[in-house]
Amino acid sequence: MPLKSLTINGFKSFPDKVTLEFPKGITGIVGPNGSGKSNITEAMRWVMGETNVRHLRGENTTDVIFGGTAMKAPLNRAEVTVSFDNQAKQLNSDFKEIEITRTIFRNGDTNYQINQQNVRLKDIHDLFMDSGLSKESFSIISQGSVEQIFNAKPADRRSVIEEAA
Amino acid sequence: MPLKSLTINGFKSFPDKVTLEFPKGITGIVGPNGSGKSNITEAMRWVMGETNVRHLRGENTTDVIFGGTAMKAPLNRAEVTVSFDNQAKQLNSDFKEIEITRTIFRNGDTNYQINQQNVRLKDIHDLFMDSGLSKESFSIISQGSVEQIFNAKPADRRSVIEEAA
Amino acid sequence: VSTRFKETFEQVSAAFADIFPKMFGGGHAKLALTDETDILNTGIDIIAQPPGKKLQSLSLLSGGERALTTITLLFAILKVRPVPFCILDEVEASLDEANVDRFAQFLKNYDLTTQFIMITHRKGSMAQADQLYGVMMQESGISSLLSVSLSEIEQQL
Amino acid sequence: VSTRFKETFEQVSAAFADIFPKMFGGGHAKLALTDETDILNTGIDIIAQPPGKKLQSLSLLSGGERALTTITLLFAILKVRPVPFCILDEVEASLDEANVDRFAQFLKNYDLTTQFIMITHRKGSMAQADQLYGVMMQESGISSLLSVSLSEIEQQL
Ligand SMILES: Nc1ncnc2c1ncn2[C@@H]1O[C@H](COP(=O)(O)OP(=O)(O)OP(=O)(O)O)[C@@H](O)[C@H]1O
Ligand SMILES: Nc1ncnc2c1ncn2[C@@H]1O[C@H](COP(=O)(O)OP(=O)(O)OP(=O)(O)O)[C@@H](O)[C@H]1O
Ligand SMILES: [Mg+2]
Ligand SMILES: [Mg+2]
Repeated sequence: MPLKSLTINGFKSFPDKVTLEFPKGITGIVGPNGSGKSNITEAMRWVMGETNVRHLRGENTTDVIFGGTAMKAPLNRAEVTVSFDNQAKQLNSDFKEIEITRTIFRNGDTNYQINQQNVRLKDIHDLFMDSGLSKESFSIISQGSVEQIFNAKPADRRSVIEEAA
Repeated sequence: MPLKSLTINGFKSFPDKVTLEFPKGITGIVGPNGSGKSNITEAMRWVMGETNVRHLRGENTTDVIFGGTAMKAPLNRAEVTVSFDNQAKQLNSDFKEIEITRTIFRNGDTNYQINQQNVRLKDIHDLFMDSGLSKESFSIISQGSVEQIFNAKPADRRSVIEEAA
Repeated sequence: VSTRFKETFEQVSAAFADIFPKMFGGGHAKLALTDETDILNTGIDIIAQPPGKKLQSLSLLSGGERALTTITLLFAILKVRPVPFCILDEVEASLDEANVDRFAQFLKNYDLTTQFIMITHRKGSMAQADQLYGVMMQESGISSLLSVSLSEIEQQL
Repeated sequence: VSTRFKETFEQVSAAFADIFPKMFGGGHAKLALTDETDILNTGIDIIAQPPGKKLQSLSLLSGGERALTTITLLFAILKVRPVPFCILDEVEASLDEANVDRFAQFLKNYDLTTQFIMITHRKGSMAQADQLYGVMMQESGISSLLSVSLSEIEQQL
């Protein structure tokens, strides 16, 4: 089930809509410190249903909305869309193409859509169950987590295996 | 008080005696992963009186003795010597040249010398008091401590300033 | 539940022992249960011996050796629980050039159905990418994206 | 005791605000007491605003920005409590090439009486060294040392 594209709009340092296309193989993302690369990683984590603001380096859920610069006013909403090719039915859905959109507004209101239909967060989680992309999967290795995993106590490593089990 | 040289003999991955000379300015130390660079940092930390094995990545005090390889037997002692130019009397001593040697044996016995005179560990610490090289100084920034310092809680940062105070 | 844990542990452990010499260009490693008699609560130890070195406590490993050992563990888990795509955000920060190249080669030869997205500062990793995106802030505080080639990046560096 | 802490804090705080724009090529930063009314127990907050960006919570900084902010803090402390020599073990692992160069330049221009020993994998740092030692393990598990030139290293890389 190849990942097809990721569209980031108003999320963190991306006030202007930006789309990444993902072909087969290896896609490299490069750029200076602070340019927005890890924000792309977090956009993916977020649109797939991340609920822990700590995993997004935030303190509040609305921290992901573009907060403005000296020259540009803050925005009122952040929106991310990810699209998958589901021909091999790796996601729990009959759709051949799957587009997931997550939106959050300044007042904290959030909205989730699968193929433009409003759904609940639970439906997003159910879509990924047993797909290798659930919350417990290792599909996203965040910056700094390699050192963290190594330093984990033997008991914590156990929970890593338990999640995979 | 320029640092003059560091001699490592039987410490960690240095079974064969090795001496580094330090001129003015910047000395770069380069090499592949696992080649022994951080072991050099720890040799300096150790000869200056480090008592916490955790700061040397060890579990026992004798972990710093060369443990052997497939081709070479373990050694029975580790010895490190550091020499300073003390013309500017930055160290608490009347000697113009200061050589500190620390030795540890397999049975745990340790020995300290200043200019070939046996001394106690306390004398090594006294030598460095107020020199900018005491235990509380930031003369050695270990691998990984940049991230650690950043992640410290505001209360822990306080102790960093307290140590400097 | 505990048999499922034991089973998964065995599989990950076997994968770990298999991948380690590929990652390090030699050496041995394995996972071990801290308490074989207590499957419900046991922790997991890592035992790693880089090539040419004697087996020592994990704490004595170098910065780069630790990173590569952890990367090995992650890929052992991925072997047992495959993912369709994997985002790696600067996992090779502590690796020297030779290890960066070996790791990039490992990804290149990995299961071709897995898409990898590598965020990196390292030339060796960029060199193995099938396509590159450059992220920049031409306007302060605003990220923009551009498809770039390796030679364009090299000119900038 | 508490006045000495307050005094040292003020000095480090002033140095931090002074060095930050040099490290980052712009921007502002300062240290703040979490509780001005309780000097004996107060913690210390870092407030950092990289160039061109709006002031935000510290947690939102990038990996490289965090590293550079911490390096700035360390040098602020060194300004207030100078050391005759300083060993830096791979402090620039998360920095991009431009920041590595700027930091190496900062060291080059630092107080000439301070000796720096930099353990590094980064070419930009090596380029500013007055002399280079290469550490290697020609015999497995046994470290050896060699004086090397930058061009010799570059050939190896
Ligand atoms: N809500 C937001 N609004 C505007 N900018 C934000 C927001 N959240 C984070 N940022 C900015 O995004 C930048 C961090 O981006 P990111 O972590 O993606 O950098 P990076 O490219 O991964 O850098 P590095 O190579 O150092 O890891 C920070 O400078 C931060 O100020
Ligand atoms: N007592 C000992 N006897 C023999 N070898 C040891 C001993 N203690 C540590 N070592 C070896 O030293 C090596 C680590 O060296 P060190 O940490 O200095 O590497 P490094 O050059 O800093 O690498 P990196 O670039 O990855 O940080 C390890 O492989 C370890 O096995
Ligand atoms: Mg990042
Ligand atoms: Mg090291």
